[in-house]
Amino acid sequence: TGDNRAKRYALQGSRWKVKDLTYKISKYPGKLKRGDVDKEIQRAFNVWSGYTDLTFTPKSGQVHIEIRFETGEHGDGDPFDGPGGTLAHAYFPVFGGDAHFDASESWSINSYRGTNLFQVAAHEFGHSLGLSHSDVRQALMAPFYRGYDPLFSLDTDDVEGIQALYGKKTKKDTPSFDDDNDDQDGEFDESPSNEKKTPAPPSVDQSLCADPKFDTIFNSAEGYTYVFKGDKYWRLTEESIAPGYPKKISETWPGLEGNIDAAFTYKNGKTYFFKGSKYWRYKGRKMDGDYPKEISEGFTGIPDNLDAALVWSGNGKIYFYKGSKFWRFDPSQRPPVKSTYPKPISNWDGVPDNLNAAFQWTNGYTYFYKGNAYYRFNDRAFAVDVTNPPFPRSTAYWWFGC
Amino acid sequence: RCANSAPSDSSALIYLSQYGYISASRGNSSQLLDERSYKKAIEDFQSFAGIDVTGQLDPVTLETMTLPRCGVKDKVG
Repeated sequence: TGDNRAKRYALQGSRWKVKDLTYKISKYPGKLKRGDVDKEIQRAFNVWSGYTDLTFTPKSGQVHIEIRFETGEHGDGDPFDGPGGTLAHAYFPVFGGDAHFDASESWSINSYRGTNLFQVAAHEFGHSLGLSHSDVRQALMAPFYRGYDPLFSLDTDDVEGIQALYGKKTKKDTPSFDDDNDDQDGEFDESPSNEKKTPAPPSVDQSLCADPKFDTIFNSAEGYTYVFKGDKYWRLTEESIAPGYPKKISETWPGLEGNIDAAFTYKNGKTYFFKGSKYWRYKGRKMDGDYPKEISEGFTGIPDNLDAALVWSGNGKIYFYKGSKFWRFDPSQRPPVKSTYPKPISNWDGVPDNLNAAFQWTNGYTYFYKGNAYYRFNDRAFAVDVTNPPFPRSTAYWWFGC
Repeated sequence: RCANSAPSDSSALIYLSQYGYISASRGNSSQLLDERSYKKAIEDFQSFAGIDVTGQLDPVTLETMTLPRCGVKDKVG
């Protein structure tokens, strides 16, 4: 209430009692192929099924949500107004859930031209499911169309809204959303052994115990976890630091310098190392081409002198952290970094600024490191995990077996 | 006092009514709206849209009212 009310999603007050919903497109827009419209509409529904147990199945006959492209007055007393202005509207569950799109708009797919069908449809289906408009500007459920976003993803405000109505996702279906590890519901934490390394045998190097701050941590494509510090590196095992380390970085990764700022292994199996204004790409231990190159050349929109980088378990996109800011990089999109970045690291609730390192461990969790401590991130809550013992925890004790 | 009816005021009135900031009139009668409620409706819209809350139909507010958007009300009773 009042102006100082926190900005957030709004629930209209009704929702579906069932989660397996059906839909049909009764009237198509003129200029797009029906098959393309079908795909975009399903994709728009998938936005919501990615974070809940809702399912959306196209069928003929009696359905929950009917979709129509109409012009002007179309029988519901809510006439469309031609190109621009009102693009579409939808009815909340208690009013039937149907969605109507203004056929006089120039609907487009994966294009900066026209009006993006997928994004508008995903918004309208939010209404069909019971969400009202949000006053969080970057939320999908904000009332204004913000143009084609090749890096579209739901804002946490949208996720919180839909999960307030239909609960969190418990069933696995699409791996592209939350790597839904059942352990993520918190019991995983009650048994600290999952992360507690058994004390390292005396033959293991103890220097990381004395000063557990390091430059970067990453998983190799083979699934090994490495910690870099200065010109040395250690391999971590499930329980502790592997014996026989540290070794020289340059012995294992020929051509790679020490004092690396950040590193990650992408789904293409290649590992990227960043230092100052430069980056290297390796396939396993072999440099994968003529490196180093300029970060500005290969990662347009990403700054030099990074603090950390990771592939986030929540959406498989690449995140870079520097100072109090972060950038999201999606190599499959143009531009790979949206103009709304950088954003404040404080968006990652509980994660501190000026990080030392970050990575997604083989257990699917995302970890952030700063000084002698580390934080484990809960992707669904989009916040540092609330556990007992709480985070931040001692890196030396939990990761290096000290 | 009824709101002064400069052209932008009447289209703004329709907009604010269409999106739930002013209770919609039946359409077959015009309503007398006191200035304070009208100003409050503009402030609510400005706050929701994330623009400066001035209570006036300033250029930014009028511009925002022309942006393409969803037809569902922002304020749902």
